[in-house]
Amino acid sequence: ASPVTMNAFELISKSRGLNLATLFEK
Amino acid sequence: CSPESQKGLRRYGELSRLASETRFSINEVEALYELFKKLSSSIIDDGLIHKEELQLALLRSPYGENLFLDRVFDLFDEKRNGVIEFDEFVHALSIFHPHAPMEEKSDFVFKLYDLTQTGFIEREEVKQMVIAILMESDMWLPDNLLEAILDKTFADADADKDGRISKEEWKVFVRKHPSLLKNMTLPYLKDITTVFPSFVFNTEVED
Repeated sequence: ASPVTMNAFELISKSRGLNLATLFEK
Repeated sequence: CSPESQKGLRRYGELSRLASETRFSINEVEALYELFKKLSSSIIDDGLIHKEELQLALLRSPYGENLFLDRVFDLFDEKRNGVIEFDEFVHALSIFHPHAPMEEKSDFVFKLYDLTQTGFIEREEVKQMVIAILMESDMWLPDNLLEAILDKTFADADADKDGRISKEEWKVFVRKHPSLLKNMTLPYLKDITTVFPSFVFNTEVED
């Protein structure tokens, strides 16, 4: 989606700092 | 009762307490301890997760600033003593369990985004977070576009139009946009004993 149609929280949730799944990657 | 068996009993007591406080079984808590050991020894081997260690695991570098990582660290650090202890780690990860209620996940994200902990997500906070994610991705947006994104978000989320999002408004908003809680579920946690099978070498109980 383009940034204009995207809500701010959708953008924010893409931060790598919030992606805890990375902890489980070997 | 040898010192070794006393130590074993103490450890069993701690494991069983953590299992009763969370969604994990004793064996799963033991498997999480394998992950905790790995994270807490990556820079300083002291049995505690320092912010740089969490940052190294999530961002692959212990250096630099990341607003979201700071917030995640602060929420994990229940005792607010600047390090994550094992029980804090297990408590927080329990919220990321696939079986944890959506309400708990939604509350966690609300606290995460309420940067100044006023009990509301303010427009300025959202702006600060959007700027942070743009910087993290090496992107830039003109201010008018950024304000347009904020206008659209608040038109959707801020039902009483007071310029801030209350916890109740947030709950309604994430119900409309469940993808916003996607990060809050870690499927690995359902099979944690398979992800870290080495826990069997140190186990106190056989399931």
